[in-house]
Amino acid sequence: KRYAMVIHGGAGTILQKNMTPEKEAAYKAALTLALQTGYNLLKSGHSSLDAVEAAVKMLEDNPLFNAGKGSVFTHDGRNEMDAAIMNGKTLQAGAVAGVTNIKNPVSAARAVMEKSEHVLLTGPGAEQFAKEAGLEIVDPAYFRTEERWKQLQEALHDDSIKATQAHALNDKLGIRNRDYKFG
Amino acid sequence: TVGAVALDHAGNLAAATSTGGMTDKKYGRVGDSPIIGAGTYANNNTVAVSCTGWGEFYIRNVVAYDLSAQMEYKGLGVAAAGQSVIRKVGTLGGDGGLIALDKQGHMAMPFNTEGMYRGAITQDGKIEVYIYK
Repeated sequence: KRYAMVIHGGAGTILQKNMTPEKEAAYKAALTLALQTGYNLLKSGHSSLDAVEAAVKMLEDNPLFNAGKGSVFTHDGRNEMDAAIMNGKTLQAGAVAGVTNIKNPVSAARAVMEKSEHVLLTGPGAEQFAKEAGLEIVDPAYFRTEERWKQLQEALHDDSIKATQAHALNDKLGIRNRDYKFG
Repeated sequence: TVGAVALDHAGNLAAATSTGGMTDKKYGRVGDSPIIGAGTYANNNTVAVSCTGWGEFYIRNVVAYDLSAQMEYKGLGVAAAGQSVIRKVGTLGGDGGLIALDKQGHMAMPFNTEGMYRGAITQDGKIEVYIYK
């Protein structure tokens, strides 16, 4: 078989027993729509760059996936997003990292590739560049979903338990790892 | 993390990846997605790759570029090269997956986790979508 496009929505502890039929159907519908959207562009003569950007934008806009709307939260309760794009013909590439207010980070990555002399821009500078490049800037609250917020609360709660345990253990051992890093 | 790789009518490959990162991350931590050669890579001579998983392991192993290099210098096919780099990540304790599409339209979607949201469409329009192993 010869393929035109492949997509992913993330890997991890995805178990059928934790998935409702409705949610499974929603994931499959989202993946199908993203594939069809990219494929339609390819069939109408658009470039592979256009196809991958369009497909990723659809997945960024869908809160089911950890990208764009529906991104996970950092320790201090913010959404910090990253994206990259690369052109196999010219080996040009563009990327942004640590951005918080660009609606579609993948489009910002493409702007870096096509409208700047750089490859990777980060943080406030990347946000300034995206605004000047005419990309849609949104309030950071746009990215928030209740499900991701709950995941952060659970992680913070776990942290505090581990921290107590680690401190107790380290105190006994006589060492204190000031910022107890956990893998 | 989400990603896409595509091959167009002119034989050009492209790859794109976008992510919200890891829950509870601190200190401005950045994973592999925006690092060209680690989480995202495309080269018309070989393959387009988009990765997802424990970013630190993908950065250290330069996974996306390594897959392309194994195809270019060792002559591996996309499936064998994909398995090889995912095995390397797993051996070092990392987990995740990737999608890859080569210049002839062969594809691979290897992963070493319980599942990966993934899908592919053939050049004549047939769609495949999977979630679990």
